[in-house]
Formats: sequence, C-alpha cells, structure tokens
Amino acid sequence: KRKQSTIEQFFGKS
Amino acid sequence: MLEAKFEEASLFKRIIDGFKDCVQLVNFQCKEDGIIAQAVDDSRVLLVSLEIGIEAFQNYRCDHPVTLGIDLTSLSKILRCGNNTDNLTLIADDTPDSVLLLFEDTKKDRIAEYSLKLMDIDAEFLKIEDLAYDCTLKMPSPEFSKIVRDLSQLSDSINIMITKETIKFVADGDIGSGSVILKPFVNMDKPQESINLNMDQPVDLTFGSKYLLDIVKGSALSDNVGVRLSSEAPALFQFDLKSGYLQFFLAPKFND
Repeated sequence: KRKQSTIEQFFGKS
Repeated sequence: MLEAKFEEASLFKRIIDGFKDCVQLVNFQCKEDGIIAQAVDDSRVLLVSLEIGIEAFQNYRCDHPVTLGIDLTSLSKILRCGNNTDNLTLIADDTPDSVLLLFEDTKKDRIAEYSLKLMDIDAEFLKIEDLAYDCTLKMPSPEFSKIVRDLSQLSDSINIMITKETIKFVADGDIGSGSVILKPFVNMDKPQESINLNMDQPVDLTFGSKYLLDIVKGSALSDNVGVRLSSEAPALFQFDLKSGYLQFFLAPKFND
C-alpha cells in the first residue's frame, strides 16, 4: 500500500 | 481601486473552471502587475497557483494591492450569467466587502452587473521554492487528459515512469491494469503536437488518480501541459495562459 504525502511536507509557510 | 477588464468573459470562466472543483475558498491578490491566487485542497495534497498577467486583460488598473476573498462556487454562478463573448470587468474599491462583475455586450448595447460578496479567508500563502526537477515533459494537454481519464478507471493510483527516451504511465488495480508508453517526438508542422522530454534523472513516481482528474480540467486553458517531476518534491503540472499560468503542485504517494 502506498502512503499519500502532503504539500506542507515540502513547502513551508512563506 | 481595482478595474480589471477581460476582452472576453470566457477566459476568466475557463480559468475558474480549471480549478473550482478542487478548491473552494480562494484569496485573489490583485496587485499593479496582475492577479495571483493560491489555494490548497482540503486533503492538503494539491496546491493550486494562478497568475494572470496584465497582458491577459484588455485593460487593467490596480492603484493599491487588494485581496479578494472569493467562494468559487458563488463566483461560478455569476460567471454563468454572462455570455462568453461579453467583456467582463472586475471592479473593487481599496477595502472592498464585495466585487462587482460587469458584463458588457458591445454589439447589443446590453450591460449586466452582478455584485459578489467577499469573504474573510484565513489561508497562509505557501512559499514555493524554485526546485531543480529531474524531468521536464511538455505534451499536448488533450493527450495527457485522455491518458489520465483512461488509466484512472483502473486504479486510484497512476504511476509515471520516465527514463532516457520513454514516458510510461501505468495503472494496476482490482479489475486489471493498463499502461501507456510515449516517446518524445517533434511535429514540425504542428509544434503543439510535439512531445518534448528533458531528463536529468529517471523518475518513478505514483500519484492519486482523483487529483490528476482534477488537474486535467486545466486542459481547456492551453494546447499543452508542462509536467515537471522530481523524486523529492511535488510534481508540477502547468497550463500556460497568454500571460500567466495555472499551476498544480501534487504531492506524490510513497511506499510506506
């Protein structure tokens, strides 16, 4: 089974 | 004071239709050099980033930066009221609680005016670093849409594998499996039909089909789609406007 990552794991708050 | 006039309402309609199904509450930041918007879907997997440059407008004036908090579902209802060929002008004052949409049919001397209430949307603006991608692919958007729609019937995940000269889409689910293999090629007489690939590193990534199905709705905006893939970062799917772009950043699925 594959685990979905999220955007916040890659892009920080500006 | 903001006054942004599209020559044809259809352009703004197509832009909004390109992402209204995956995000609902969006802050449109209007500045003197154009309009930008950014929003993340509820599952925090897909980031939408829009930029509409000044050249996309018949004329554009924005004396002070203003943010328009808009519910896209409500905006779509109003955009349906205008004819595609009408001029459409967005008008707002410097501290607006609503935005005016003015549809003008220049031939029949017909004017329709709608006011949309604005919302206070608390959404942080994520900083999108300029990443070094492993692969950059440019291909016809209808072809990309068909591959996504076909393969998403077979599985809730679609795998994209790129090597030196090959682009492979694979879906493997309960009812069966499917794969589409493309090769880069140049169509001299119809360049937009070409498939261009620039591969620095091979990639083998998996994405949720439901997000790709939302992304391909941007195909109405451009003949081709730019796809930038990295094994370390969200994939970028970009539809270029005459001036500006609609970008989707999609976080991948990993083997846990």
